[in-house]
Amino acid sequence: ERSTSSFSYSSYHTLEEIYTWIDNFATEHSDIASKIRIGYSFENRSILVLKFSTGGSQRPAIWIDTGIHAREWITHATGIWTARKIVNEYGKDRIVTNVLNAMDIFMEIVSNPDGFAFTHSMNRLWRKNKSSRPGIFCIGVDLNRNWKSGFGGNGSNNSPCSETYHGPSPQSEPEVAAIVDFITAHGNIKALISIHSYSQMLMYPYGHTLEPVSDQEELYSLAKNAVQALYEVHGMEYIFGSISTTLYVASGITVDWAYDSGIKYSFSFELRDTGRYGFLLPAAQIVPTAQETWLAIQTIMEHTLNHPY
Amino acid sequence: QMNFTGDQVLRVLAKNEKQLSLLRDLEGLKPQKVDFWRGPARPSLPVDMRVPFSELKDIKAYLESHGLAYSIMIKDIQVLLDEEREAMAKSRRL
Repeated sequence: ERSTSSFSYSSYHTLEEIYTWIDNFATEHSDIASKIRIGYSFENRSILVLKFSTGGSQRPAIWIDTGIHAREWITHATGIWTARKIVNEYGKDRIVTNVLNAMDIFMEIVSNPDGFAFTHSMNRLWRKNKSSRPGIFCIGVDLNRNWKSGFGGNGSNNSPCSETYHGPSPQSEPEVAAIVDFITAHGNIKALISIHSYSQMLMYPYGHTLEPVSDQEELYSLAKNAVQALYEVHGMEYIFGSISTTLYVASGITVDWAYDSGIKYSFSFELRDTGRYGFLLPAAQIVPTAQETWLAIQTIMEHTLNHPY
Repeated sequence: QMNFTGDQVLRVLAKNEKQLSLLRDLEGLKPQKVDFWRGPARPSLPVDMRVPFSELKDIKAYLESHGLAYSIMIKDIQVLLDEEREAMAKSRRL
């Protein structure tokens, strides 16, 4: 009988292996975890979310997604490790126990299943999804440019052949629309954490404009604490700040849409690498990367729990 | 599976905004050839770009002619991909 205990958390896995793991994980931890299908990808693959809940209804919740850019394999691996950490720590770790006694957690581990499958089958360095449209030669839309906030602005590209192609219209991509519909219907998401790689940054809105968000001070302080907690694990230095002032102007991105939708604690991680392997981070760095990221995620979760709004 | 033998990732340190825009121009000069792993953002941040083997000579000449300092971050992408695939296969066997 296959189970999550025979699953290697320090290796990279195919889409099929991850989906099998999700099934096993939800079965083995059915007291706290369940699997939800929030939609279908362009190529009709299921889009799956793990829900962590200890009861109640319509509780405030935290959303975590990984893998929106297909080639960023370290993010899916970190998501899987984090899911196991949550169930292992509930009842032991003070923060996790307090959070789950009052809130739910939703984790979408493979936000771009078609693109991820393509990185295993054809092109390891593919970034976008796999949507195609009549009369358009190039395939795929950058799912982190397809959101409504600032859609089509600077830092996204109108050319379908570009790696940052924003798509024909906001939420044109089923992978984005599925998240928008789920979060909008839920209506009580209080924090959103979207995990990318690489360049070791922790950022908050806005990306589409240099204008600071109204909660800039609080988000800056929270990011600073989270980055410090992360640093103390393995000494990895992250920079932090708003996307447009820390990295570059980027329009139509997840965290801008989340913030504009009322989710104050919206953050985007850029995990390792420091500049040796890029997207090809060796599997030996999966666990240390996940361990340090976990401390930053915990910091954000605890702040969200202690600052209801 | 696409093969990336000989493809390299160059790390470019742009000194100023002008040099950053020279890098941005590359996306237009060589459409679908240059793949920015870390896009041109600000002078304090490195730019990492994957260059197909067939374009290496042109791109390096372009960088050198514009005084753009670069280093080779990944000498041959396919070598890392083969290692990654072997590690996955080994893990699966285990």
